[in-house]
Amino acid sequence: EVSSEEFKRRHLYFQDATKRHEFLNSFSTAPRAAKYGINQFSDLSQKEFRDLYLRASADRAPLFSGLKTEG
Amino acid sequence: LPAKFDWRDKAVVAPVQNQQACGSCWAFSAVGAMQSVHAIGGSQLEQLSVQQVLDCSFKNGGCNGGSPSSALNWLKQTRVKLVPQSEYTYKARTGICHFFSQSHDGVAVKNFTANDFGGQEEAMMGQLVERGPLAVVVDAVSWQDYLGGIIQHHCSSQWSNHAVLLVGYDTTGDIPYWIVQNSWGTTWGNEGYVYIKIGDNVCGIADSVAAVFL
Repeated sequence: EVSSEEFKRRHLYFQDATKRHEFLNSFSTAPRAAKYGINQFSDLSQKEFRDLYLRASADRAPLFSGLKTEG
Repeated sequence: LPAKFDWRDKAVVAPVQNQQACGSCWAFSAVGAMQSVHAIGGSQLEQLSVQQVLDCSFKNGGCNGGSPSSALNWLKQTRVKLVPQSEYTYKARTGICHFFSQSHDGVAVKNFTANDFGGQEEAMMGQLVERGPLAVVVDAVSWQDYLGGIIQHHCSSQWSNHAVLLVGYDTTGDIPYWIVQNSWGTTWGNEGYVYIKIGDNVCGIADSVAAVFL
């Protein structure tokens, strides 16, 4: 029972992913433009993907002044 | 500046790794810069322990996340020497910090810089050539679906959420692009790498750029 629930959920995420691909691929047809499509993350929801892989933060960095500083 | 430049051509970039289901990209990014700069300095290219940074950099959150510059700051302040990956292997989960004596061999951070290169990506090219691979943070929400090619659109710089290693650039074609090593394994993207258009701070790649001094 659980596995069929899980299967349905993953299938939904997969369908969401294909809609995202269509949107993202519509931006540019230039030969070397980025291509989007099915990969190892396609059956993750965007939230799952974010919670698992997008965990970095950035401390506010000073604008580069062009001076040769050693930090 | 050369029209194209790639630190991989100088055999100072370690192979692509896979962080697996652990939010440790920040540690891979910081350690990736260290091991490359160490090799540029004439040492044998050797993979250093990401797990040591994950477990011991107490100001970061292990698998729950962190920042490359915070990890570099911890390494600079504590003078901790990173040991080879073979001595302290990656486990994809946060563990207890293993301490090593000061006499134990390893690589220490003397200093680092972290700057915002927004609007100055040509200067950022110079920083890459001069300092070696750079630890950068990006907005990688759209990378979930990325297969390859040069990212030019729909990769806002709304918020930084992922850390990667900048290893080169290529301005010889129609679209100049950065060459970026990710830590999601070699089956993702261009054998583990992603190409990002230079200019317009695509994906926020210029927001926070860290260079390491050993």
